[in-house]
Amino acid sequence: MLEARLEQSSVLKKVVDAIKDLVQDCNFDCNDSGIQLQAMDNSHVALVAMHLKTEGFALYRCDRNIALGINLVSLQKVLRAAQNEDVMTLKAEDSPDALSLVFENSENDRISEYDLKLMDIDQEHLGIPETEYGATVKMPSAEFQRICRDLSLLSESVAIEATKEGIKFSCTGDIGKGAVTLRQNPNVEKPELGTTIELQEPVALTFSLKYLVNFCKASGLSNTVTISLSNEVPLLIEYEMEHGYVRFYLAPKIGD
Amino acid sequence: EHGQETLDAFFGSL
Repeated sequence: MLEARLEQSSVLKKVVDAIKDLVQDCNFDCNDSGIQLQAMDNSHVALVAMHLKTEGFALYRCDRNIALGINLVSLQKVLRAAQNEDVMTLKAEDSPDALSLVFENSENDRISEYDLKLMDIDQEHLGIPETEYGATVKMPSAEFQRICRDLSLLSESVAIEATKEGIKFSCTGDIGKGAVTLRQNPNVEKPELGTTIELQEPVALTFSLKYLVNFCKASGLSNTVTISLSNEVPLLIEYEMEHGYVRFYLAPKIGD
Repeated sequence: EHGQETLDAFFGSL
């Protein structure tokens, strides 16, 4: 059986908020490393991989692997009843048909108990190869979100080029074109506001801005975002949490 | 317009 307690309900609320518009039904795989999730959108263009590690839970017990088949819209309805600071306890039997969620407020004078019906989801699991990326860029997540939003008003696609000078996002659309270049700037005082680039080789790829804007819903999970690129392989966008992560993979657009 | 690839071309299903 599973029993997992989060000190802050906001952890799970934010994660579900970040992925609910990309995938609808997915398995939360509970095992001794924590709770993991891997799901692709319907078009198989994007994949989200999430891991809430055991260390992030105030209490974590999982006797054997349990797959919780969950509709994220339904889960979000239940999570709306949890205040960010509430302690959240998840419980499920082995091969469960429901997930129990208990929210307790910090004054310990309100306890809310919900059962969420589970679904049978036979999801194919993808093998994501370990990749040495040509370029790994770390920047403020708000900065990346702003660039994606601004350029998505001009075009459906963005060309991302990483060189030792910096990272350049450029696009061309019906009304014109735009480009944003971020130079390497470690910002020693406030590292989370800096932009750092590790370059093995220059890379240049094109991606759909619709998906990038969607991924940026996860910006609330971390002040920084790490973007990993290599020519002709999917883009990796990672939001690191204290005890886990949310990663998005996006297939490139192969142009003429 | 660029052709959008899918992840199946890059990630094998287990």
